[in-house]
Amino acid sequence: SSAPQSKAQRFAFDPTAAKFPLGFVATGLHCGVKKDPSRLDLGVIISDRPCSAAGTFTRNAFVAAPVVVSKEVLAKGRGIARGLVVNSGCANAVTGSQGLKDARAMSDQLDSFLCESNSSSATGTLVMSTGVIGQLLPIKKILSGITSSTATLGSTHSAWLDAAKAFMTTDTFPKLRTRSFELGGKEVRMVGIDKGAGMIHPNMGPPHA
Amino acid sequence: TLLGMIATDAAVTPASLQDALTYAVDRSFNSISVDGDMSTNDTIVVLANGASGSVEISEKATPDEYIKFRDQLTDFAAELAQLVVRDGEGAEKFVKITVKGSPTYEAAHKIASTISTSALVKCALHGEDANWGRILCAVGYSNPGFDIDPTKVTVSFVPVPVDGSAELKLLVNGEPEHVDEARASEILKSEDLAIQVDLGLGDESATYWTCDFSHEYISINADYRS
Repeated sequence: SSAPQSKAQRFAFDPTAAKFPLGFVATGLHCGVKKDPSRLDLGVIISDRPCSAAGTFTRNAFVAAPVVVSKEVLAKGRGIARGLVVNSGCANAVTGSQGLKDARAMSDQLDSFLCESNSSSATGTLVMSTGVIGQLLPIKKILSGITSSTATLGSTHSAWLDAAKAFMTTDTFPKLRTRSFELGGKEVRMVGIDKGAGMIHPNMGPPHA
Repeated sequence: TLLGMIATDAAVTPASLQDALTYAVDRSFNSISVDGDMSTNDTIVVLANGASGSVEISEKATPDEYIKFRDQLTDFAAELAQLVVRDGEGAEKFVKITVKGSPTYEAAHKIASTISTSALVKCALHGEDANWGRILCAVGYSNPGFDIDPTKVTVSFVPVPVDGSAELKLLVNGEPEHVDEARASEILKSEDLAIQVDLGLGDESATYWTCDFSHEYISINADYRS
C-alpha cells in the first residue's frame, strides 16, 4: 500500500560497500551558472599524481569549445592529465572564439591550483560543459567557483555525490557508481559519474579519429 | 548531452587506456538512445592514476590483464550508460534491443540503433501496443550494407526479468505468428522489456538500450531554454 518509489530512490547509489579509487578527490558546488542556488553547477575532480588519460568525443560537426579544449589537453600532455572541471547549466557550444577562451580559462584555472598544491609539475585539466547551447558562460563566476572548490575537495561519498550532482541538467537523479576488482594480484577501484536525460544518441570516437 | 567520467587507481599506459575506452564506449554509451539526437558536447573521459600499486597494464606487455581491465571497463560503462536511459526525459519504459544473426557486429549495431530511434516504435512502447510491424519496418529501412532476407527474420518480445516463461514470438522466418495479445500486453506492461530480432544471416549480434516516448518528453523540451 506504500507509494511507489521514485527513480531517484530506486537508482540511488548505495555507498555502504563503495570503494572509491585511491589518490582522487572530488567536489561539487553552486557557482551561479544555474539560477537556483540550491542546484550544484560546478564539479571538480583531481588526482594527487599524474594520470593516464583518454577520451571519446562527439562526432557532431558543431563541436563545443570544451570538447576542443579537452582534445588539446590530451594531445599536449600525450595522454597525461590530472584533473577535470565540469559545469552544468550552459553548454558553451556554438560560442565562437570567446567560448574557446572561456574553456581554456577553466582548464588553466585548475592547472594553476595543481601547480601550487603539488611538487609535481604535471598538470592537464580536462573540461566539460552541458546545458543550453548558444550562450556564453558566466566565466567570472566559474573561475571564482574553481578557486572556491579547492577548499571542499574530498574523497568521501558525500564529496563524490556532490560532484555527480554538479553534472546534472534535466536528470532526475545523480548517476554515481563504483566497483572494485583484482588486477595483477592487486585490488583496483573505479568510480564513475555520468549525466544525461535528453539529446541522447551518442556516437563518440577517440580524439585523433 | 551525455557527459561521463571514470577514475581508476589502476595503472594503464595512455595508449592502452584510450584503446580500452574506445572499445568500451562503442559497446555502452554508443549503444544507447533516448531521443535520437546527438549533442555538440558528448564526452566520456577516463583517468587512471596507478595509486593501487598494480602492475602497469598494456595491450602488448600484459595482454591478459589488459583484456580483463578492458572488459571490466566495458561492463562498468554499460552500467553507467543504462542509468542515462533509465532517466531519459519522460521515460517510462527501459527497453533492451538485441539484433542477432547478423553477418557483422557493425550491421547488427546499426539495425538496433535504427529500431531504437524509430519514433513510432517508441510511441508504441509507451502505449504498450505490441506493434511488431513498426519494428520490422525499421529493420527494413536500416540499410545495414547487405540485403535483409524477409523470409529469415524472427522478432520476439522477451519478458524482463526472465520469468520462466518463453519469449513471445511475433514473427518467425517472416511469417506472422498468432500473437497472444494478453501475453503481449502482460510483457509490455512491465517497465523493463526486451525485443529480440534474429536476421538469420550470421553469427554476430549487438545490443542497444532505449526508452519510450511520452507526453512528458514534449513538455520538458518545449521550453528548455527558458
